Amino acid sequence: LVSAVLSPQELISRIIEAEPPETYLMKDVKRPFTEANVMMSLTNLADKELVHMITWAKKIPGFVELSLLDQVHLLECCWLEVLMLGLMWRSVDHPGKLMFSPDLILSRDEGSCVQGFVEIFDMLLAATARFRELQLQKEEYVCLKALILFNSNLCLSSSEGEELQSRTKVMRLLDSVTDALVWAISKTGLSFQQRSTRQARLLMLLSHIRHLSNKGIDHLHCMKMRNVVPLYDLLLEMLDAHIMHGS
Amino acid sequence: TSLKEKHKILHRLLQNSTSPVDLA
Repeated sequence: LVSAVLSPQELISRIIEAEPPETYLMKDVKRPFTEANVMMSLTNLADKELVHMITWAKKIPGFVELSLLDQVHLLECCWLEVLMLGLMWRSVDHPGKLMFSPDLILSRDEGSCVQGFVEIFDMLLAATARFRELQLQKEEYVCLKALILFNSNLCLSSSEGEELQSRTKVMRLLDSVTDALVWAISKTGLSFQQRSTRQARLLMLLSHIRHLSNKGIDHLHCMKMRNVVPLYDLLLEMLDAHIMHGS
Repeated sequence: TSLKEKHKILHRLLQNSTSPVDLA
């Protein structure tokens, strides 16, 4: 495994290099803000980000060494968590707002026109505020995102031969990224006790992000069922795959 | 790998050695 021969510092450098570019909506949200207009903008953006996410995953050291089936499975399980963590990272400097893209920054009120969205919006704002309090560093952020990817599903494909090897690789990749996170935290100049506390606080936020992602999937599924917004291609495929895994 | 899996866009993008951004 390539990640096994990299030092934590080298691994973080590679993960930072893998970061996707900023994604722009490239057009104004239609006014007035209606449920359909906002959802159309959010799903357009998600579609673009998903394509970048695949490139990102392929650049994370070790990912392409997994079986293709496991690569597919991991991404299908974690895509909304990865999108949401990216959203939180971008929104850290915009208290009370969510920066979906540099040209789409929404306040709670603007998001409230979408039925059922306020609850998710508030949870996203709360998690973002927590990252703000913790003064999340970029090195820590990229490690958390890679951890989400490799930790997205324990139940990978069959447990025989090549597939078993792939699952063992996922566990080793998780260990490598965890070591990288520990290294990133150690740079902050905290005491041993404070470093352990910070590590725990950061990792505990991942369970909130998983919860948020599940809420978001349910919400998007509901929007699809109500025909509020048409979903196409990759986003539709990722939503359907998540619903299938969930069921 | 099932036929259904092979037809997935995600599957194709992961397998392609060129950037998925170029394909999108």
